[in-house]
Amino acid sequence: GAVRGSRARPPAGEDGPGQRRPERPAAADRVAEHMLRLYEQYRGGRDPPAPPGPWLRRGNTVRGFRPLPAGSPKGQEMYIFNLTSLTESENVLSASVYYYIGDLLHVKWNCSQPSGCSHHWHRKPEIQIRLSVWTFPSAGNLTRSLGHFLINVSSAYQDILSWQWKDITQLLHEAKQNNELLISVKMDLTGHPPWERASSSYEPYILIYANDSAISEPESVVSTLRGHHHPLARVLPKPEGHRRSSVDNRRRKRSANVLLPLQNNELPGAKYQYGEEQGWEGTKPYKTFQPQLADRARSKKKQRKSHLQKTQTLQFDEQTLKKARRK
Amino acid sequence: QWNEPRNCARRYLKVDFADIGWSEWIISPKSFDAYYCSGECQFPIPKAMKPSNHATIQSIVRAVGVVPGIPEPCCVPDKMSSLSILFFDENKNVVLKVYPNMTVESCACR
Repeated sequence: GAVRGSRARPPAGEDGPGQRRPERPAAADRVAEHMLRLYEQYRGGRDPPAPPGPWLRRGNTVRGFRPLPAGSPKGQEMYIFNLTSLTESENVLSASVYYYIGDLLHVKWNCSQPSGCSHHWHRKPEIQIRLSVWTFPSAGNLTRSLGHFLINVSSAYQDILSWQWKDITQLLHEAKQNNELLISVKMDLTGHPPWERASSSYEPYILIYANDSAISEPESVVSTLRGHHHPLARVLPKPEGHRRSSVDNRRRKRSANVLLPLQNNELPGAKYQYGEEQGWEGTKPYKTFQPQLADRARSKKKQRKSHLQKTQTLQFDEQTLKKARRK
Repeated sequence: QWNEPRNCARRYLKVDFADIGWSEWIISPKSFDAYYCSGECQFPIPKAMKPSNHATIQSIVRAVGVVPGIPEPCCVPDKMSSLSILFFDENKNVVLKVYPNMTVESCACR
């Protein structure tokens, strides 16, 4: 893993330098707040914010993950994230851990001034955060490290912010490739008192930007909601089963509802077979028609060509239609 | 809306996710303007209904009546736009997805 600290950067729309608050913002759920802000940006038709890091592509999916409630060994705070809802069709563009370091700052209140209280932020001179990402062991698997980062929070940062982020895209690619989507993030302070687990509002969270290639498939809006959403499951069959049965139905219909040539507009006597690569193609009777059709097409092609250049839309005058009706 | 001309046109439809039982996991939007297409694509199909060449031919074949059983072309969505939906996944994590083809922008005879 890299050994360089990320520069402080707030979640999208977060307070910037000069907007520091003396108290923690009253956010009930930081990840929900962050996601809602992203949603507003997407919905407003504005260019959605670029995900953190060098990943400029935005994709059509953003997932926010809260840590599972869990205990941890003393002196080393561990957060477990269940990322198993990431689907195979979701190509991860960017992944970041957001974490709160506001507790590492001291606030000194000065109430001696006649105008009232003012506050001053004081930073500990050198704080080093070790952030390590591990796979969380599932049945038969052992824990293994995906990478770790040493993040320096020093006085060099003049505009230090409470929320910071760290890009873990490469780590997540590896975890996804190995289907190890239950991961743990450990945070500890080197040479300082142990990292204390924050209240749920200030726990780290993971944001993943992805491009879901399956989103344009039929019923994608339903298939992404399958699983625990019982009201839907009651009304609709599961998409996979549905798809399979609808394919079966189509097959049955193709074989059962055989129409006469006059009804189905197919060439009389033609039998069609389906080749995986070639698509639908005619057998011999169809092929015998091809030269005639090709000749006819060639002779008419010249006549049509000049007209087609003028317009690509077919137009019919009343006389043509009368002729057709008479025929 | 049936007082309006019966030609193929976009009609107003607001979908409330609560009405279809999806509000339990969809955080936002609560509802959206989906619209729908409805109306006739009778011969001759006006250009305003943006008939495809195929629809024009089908309409003529039907009007002429040479091939029995050919229906008139269908009034279907032509241009559609996407919709961003914020919802909970099965693990109660928040997901934002941009679903394509959720709102009808215009209709056509096809």
